Order: sequence, then structure tokens, then C-alpha cells
Amino acid sequence: MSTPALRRLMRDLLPWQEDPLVGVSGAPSENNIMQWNAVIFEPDGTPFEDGTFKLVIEFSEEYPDKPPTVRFLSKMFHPHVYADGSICLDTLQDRRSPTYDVSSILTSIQSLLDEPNPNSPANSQAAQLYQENKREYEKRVSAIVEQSWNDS
Amino acid sequence: IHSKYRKKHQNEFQLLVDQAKKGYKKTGIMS
Repeated sequence: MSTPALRRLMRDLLPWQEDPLVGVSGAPSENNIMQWNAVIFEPDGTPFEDGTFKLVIEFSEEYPDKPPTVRFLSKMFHPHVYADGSICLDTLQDRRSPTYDVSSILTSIQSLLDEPNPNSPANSQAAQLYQENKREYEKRVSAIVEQSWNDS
Repeated sequence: IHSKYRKKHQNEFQLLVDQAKKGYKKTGIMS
């Protein structure tokens, strides 16, 4: 049975079928097309360098009008990421347009990693360290980068 | 839930890791 959400999700797969995107990838999980697995691989020159962060994206039948829920499965230490892995990002909530597809969501999370806005923290400890003790912040980030290699 | 889910989908995630890295190799940022 084809629904608008399913048809849109098929289209959201296209970017990866034509050409691999830089550092982000996503695909429906084997048994449920309304649930995608995704990976964000961080570029050089950021504290998250070489991290292979795994995420799960859950869509409802109201997608793309309603945004999916996106959660880190890999441990994450970041001002915008809650302890349960969910992400505080405006483009995943109110300021989102239905034209925003999966690759745009993942790319915006990827750039968020190195450009947090510590003023509306989901993780206040990360926000405080980011502002007051960058060395300790980067130490904590390197720990979760290493953890991301072993958590597969 | 996290680790159980991840273990169950381990192969799928490994494919996605490889694909995400491929994107970088294409740009020459990574060798």
C-alpha cells in the first residue's frame, strides 16, 4: 500500500543512490521502511574528527508535514543532545519545512556538531564546558569519538 | 534499547559507515 509518506521516503533515498553524500548516509532498516538507520562521519579539523556516529530516524504517516524523530544511538557529548540521544534542533521542530529531506536533516546535524549554540542547552554540562573549558570539552568529545568506533 | 537495536542492525550500520566515508574520499578530503 503506497502512501504519501512512503512515496516521499522513496524519493528521500535518491541522493544516496546517485552519489555518496559527504560524511552522511541513511537507509531504511531491513524490516521497517518507516524507520531508518543513519551514520554521520565527522570531517577533519573538528573535535568530532573521525567519529562514526550512529542514529535512528523514525517517520510517522504524517511525514513530511510532521518532522521525523531523530536520535543518536552512539554516545554523544554535545550541548544540543540530550542524555537519551534526542536532538534539540529547530529544523527538527517548529522551523522545519516539508521540503527538508533526510539528507538535509543529517547534514544540518553534522554541521551542528561543530557549531553548537550553548545558550539553549539540552546538555548543560557540555554547554558549560564548551564555553568555559574548551580543553576539557574536547577531551570529553574525543572519548565519545573513540567509543563510536567500538559501539558497532 | 540502544545497544540491542544497534547489535541487531550492526551490518546495516557498517554499510552506512562505509558509504559516509566514501563521500569524503570522493572529495579528496580523505585518502
